[in-house]
Amino acid sequence: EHLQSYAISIPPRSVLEYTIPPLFFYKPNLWWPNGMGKQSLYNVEISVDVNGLGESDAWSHYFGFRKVESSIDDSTGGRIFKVNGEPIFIRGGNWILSDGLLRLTKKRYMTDIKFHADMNFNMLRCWGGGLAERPDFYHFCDVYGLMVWQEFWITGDVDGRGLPISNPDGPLDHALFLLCARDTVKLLRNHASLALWVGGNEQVPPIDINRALKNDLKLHPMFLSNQTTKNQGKYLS
Amino acid sequence: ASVGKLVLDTGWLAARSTEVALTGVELTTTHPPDASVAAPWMHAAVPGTVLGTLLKNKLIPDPFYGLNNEAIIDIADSGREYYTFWFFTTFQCAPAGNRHVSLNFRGVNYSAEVYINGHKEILPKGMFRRHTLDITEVLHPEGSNLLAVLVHPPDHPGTIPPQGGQGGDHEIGKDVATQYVEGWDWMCPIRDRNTGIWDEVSICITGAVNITDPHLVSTFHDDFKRSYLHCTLQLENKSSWLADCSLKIQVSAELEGDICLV
Repeated sequence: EHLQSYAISIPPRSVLEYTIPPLFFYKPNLWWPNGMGKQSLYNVEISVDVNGLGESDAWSHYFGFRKVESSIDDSTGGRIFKVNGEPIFIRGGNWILSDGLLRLTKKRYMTDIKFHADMNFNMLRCWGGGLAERPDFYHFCDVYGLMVWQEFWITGDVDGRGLPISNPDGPLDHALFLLCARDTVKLLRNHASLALWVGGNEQVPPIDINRALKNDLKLHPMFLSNQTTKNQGKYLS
Repeated sequence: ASVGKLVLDTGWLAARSTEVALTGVELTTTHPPDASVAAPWMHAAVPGTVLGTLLKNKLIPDPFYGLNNEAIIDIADSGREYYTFWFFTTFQCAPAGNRHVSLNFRGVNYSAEVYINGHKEILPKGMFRRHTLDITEVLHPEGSNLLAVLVHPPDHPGTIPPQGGQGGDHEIGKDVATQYVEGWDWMCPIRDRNTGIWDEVSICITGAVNITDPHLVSTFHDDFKRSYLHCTLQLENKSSWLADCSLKIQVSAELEGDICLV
């Protein structure tokens, strides 16, 4: 049942958004963070053939079945994570980037991330003053079970702090910031390790950017359906 | 040409823009760089940064050893032109029938002008965005193509105060780019502010219809016994005719080696 085909007609010079009917899985092998179980990954392959002309395009991605939830704990003010319904004690590290000259090879990412897994970490936080990390980084986090807390590019450089005082209203071009943010989300959103998007480093982005990010990244109601009503307001991711 | 992706990560050359008198049109038509890599051209690090290219050619000391970084001129002192670089390469791809070819940049810091076989395209500002150019119409029939990219540094590279500090003078924060590059409590300033073609460059060959940005999501029911995989994607028909297509999705788990369970 995991090989399906659908006939589609696409008008000339147009873009069609298409939702494939959901594929059913009985007890899929779940993806777990490092230390909680296996990092089971399925290979999802999508291809489109044009009738009479053969294959037109193909795409594939490793996909992990997992449910990540997080909320702010009322008593401590800290963020609590659950993976596949199980609470997880976060053992995290701060990550800026692999190399200051951006020599970001697959081999380097693999080595660095495996090293963090070997240190028994289960989360990396990508600091807002560094990179939105690359697909290869996320691939190896998928493979080695490192969840990723990914921040957007807001730091003390853009909040009116510092000496000399930084621009208090974030980057000059808010539309460009959001364009880059949306494109980054599309680039990375399918990775099992991606656990949380954060507006910036230890602060809230400018109001309009923050509002847009929260709106764009809010969970679709469909994916809240099997959580209790009481908790719905608490789930932020 | 078969459907697929060709990553352009070898054979790149680079040169400081102020040392190249030729235009992008000339570089990609009548006057491509000499294959013997004569000055001012040098072997380039793509993907990578200008500083990475200079280090690869031993034109700067490694900034991450000792106080070597102090020996490298900062963009605040040199001016943005000093770290504005040409990148050049060639690739083989001939146009064929119903095939469409795109040139893809996954990350350029900060903006760029692209020339391919004499045709110019602008890559707008922004470090964290992808760029896709349809180059089907400008490919050479015999398949040998020339590509030159003029990469500009961030608009606000800023100045590093003598005492250093968190993010220098914070000017880099005006751009949509990494902010650590003006130096931080854990990092020396990056002299070129990471200017360069810093992530993957590729050529993609497709038919008339291509797939864009699929989104995969799973939902769970009955204590994770039942699960559904949801997928939404965009399909673009670049042709002038109605495309009747067959869209296939296959999900497999690798059991061992090349044996898969479907």
